[in-house]
Amino acid sequence: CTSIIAQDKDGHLTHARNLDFGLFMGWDATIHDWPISQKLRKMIINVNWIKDGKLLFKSNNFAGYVGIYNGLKPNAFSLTADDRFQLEGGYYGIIKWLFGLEADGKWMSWLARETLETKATYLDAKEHLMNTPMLSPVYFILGGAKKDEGCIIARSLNGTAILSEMSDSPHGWYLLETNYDQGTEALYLDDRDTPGIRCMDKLTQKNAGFEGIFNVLSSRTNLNKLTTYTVLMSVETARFETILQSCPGECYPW
Amino acid sequence: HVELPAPYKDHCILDDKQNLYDPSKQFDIPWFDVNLDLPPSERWKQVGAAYKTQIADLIGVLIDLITPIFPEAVKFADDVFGEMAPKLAQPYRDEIYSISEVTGIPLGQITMYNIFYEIFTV
Repeated sequence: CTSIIAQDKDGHLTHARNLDFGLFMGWDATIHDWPISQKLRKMIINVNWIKDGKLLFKSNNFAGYVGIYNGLKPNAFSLTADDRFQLEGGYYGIIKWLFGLEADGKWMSWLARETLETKATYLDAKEHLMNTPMLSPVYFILGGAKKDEGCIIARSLNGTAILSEMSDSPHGWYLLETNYDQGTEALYLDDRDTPGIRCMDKLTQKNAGFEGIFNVLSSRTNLNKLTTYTVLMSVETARFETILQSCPGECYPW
Repeated sequence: HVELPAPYKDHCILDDKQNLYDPSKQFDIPWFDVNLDLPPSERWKQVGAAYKTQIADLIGVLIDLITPIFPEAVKFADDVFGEMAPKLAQPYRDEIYSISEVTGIPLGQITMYNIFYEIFTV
């Protein structure tokens, strides 16, 4: 996956992500694609979540999946979640949960949904995502409606391992997260940080909007054979667009 | 960073002065309402009914992948994840039960699908 939060020169924020899924789950040698990714592309839906008869927030989901990977609460915050792989990973949380040792721990995508359902501001959401015990590590990428409201929360099961703020970003006007801790090198066989950063730097801040960031996320290898869709969000305007993605032909498998 | 060999090399399409963004493509993805004012068992009925074939196909691919290595995969998913389901927190539990009911897919398999992120991080 790749998540990006960028702000233009006037401080307007755009939050976007590519969802990549299906690695090592078979390979269809006839059409040169991952079969799980192929199936997932047919199951993508957008959801308006209604409460008290009004729109509470928006998300996209795979049909039949009740948790949330990406969501937008108008005038409050936007959220995406990228996989974080740790030795003490999700299986450890599941085992602890099964034995009742982590009874209060939240499943990742349910914590994201709970945050969108119950938190009204960027700061409330940030506090909740940083401190609620959970059952698996993850990167929460959180954006707001105002200038500099953007952060990456690298979560371990019981707390926040690393918090990276937009205001401290080494890139100045954007944050980019794939599946590695900020400030560490990505695995050389799976380095989507370098091409993503190079392409964002070519984009420049004055073009930081839906069009520009979609083009970055449509560039190899941030776009690869695992990519199922790109979602583009603006908290300020409540625009939420999901666009189907694939990478046919000679494209890197992940 | 190690550059990939051609034709897999990283490539920023901005170098080609291309614009791939077509906002009309967002309408390829359908919108549904999930009404939190309804009981959890009612919220996903429309989505479940519309996508039962696709959900079954996806879980079928997972099972086909695992079965050659682990022939008891279907039974394992039905039994182990089926037994986990009653312990899940509300309102997710009732929502998952209703999706299983409306799609006709065993509860254990729908539960496995819904906690797949945690399994995948292994």
